[in-house]
Amino acid sequence: SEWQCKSCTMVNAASSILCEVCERPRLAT
Amino acid sequence: KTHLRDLCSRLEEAERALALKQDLIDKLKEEVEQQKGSLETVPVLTAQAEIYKADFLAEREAREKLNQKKEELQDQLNKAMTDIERLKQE
Amino acid sequence: KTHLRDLCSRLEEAERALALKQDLIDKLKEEVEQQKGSLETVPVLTAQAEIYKADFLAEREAREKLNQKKEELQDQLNKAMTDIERLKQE
Repeated sequence: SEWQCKSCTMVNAASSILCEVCERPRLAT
Repeated sequence: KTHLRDLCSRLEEAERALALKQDLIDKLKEEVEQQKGSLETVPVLTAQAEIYKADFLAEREAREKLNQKKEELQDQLNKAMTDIERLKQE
Repeated sequence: KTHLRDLCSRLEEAERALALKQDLIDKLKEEVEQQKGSLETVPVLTAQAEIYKADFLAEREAREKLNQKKEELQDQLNKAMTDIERLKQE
């Protein structure tokens, strides 16, 4: 499923490992 | 099948990302070390400024004392010259 | 099936490792910024030390000149006192 970056709130596609905008990983705090 | 292919590509991407993040970590650690080197000069410069300040204040105090002594000598000399003039008159 | 499960767990692990590296990157970036703040004092301290050094040298030069003047006055006073003694004798 899609996931939202905790840092820049960008909603990323399920397949992306890093946030499209700030390049932080999905599980980053 | 597609799910398998998708997982593979994501795993590859994750491993590439790990390598890039590690490079960034190495670069940042190097930067921190370099800055630590420059920061070591801060206490040295602080001590140097303090020493020059103390030397400056000591010199200024010595000069003020010397100036006072010079004024006294100037007064004594002026008085002596007046005495000499008077004695020459007599 | 097992291959799929194996890929999933490796992907999970890679993503957890990415999060840990990101935490370290955040911490290192913060340390770099803090050190940058402290490094800004280096040019200020350098300038301060230079200013105190210049002031110290100027004071010392002034004191040396004053000392020379004081010596001259002392000589002139000694000479004047001798003259007074001589005039008193006459």
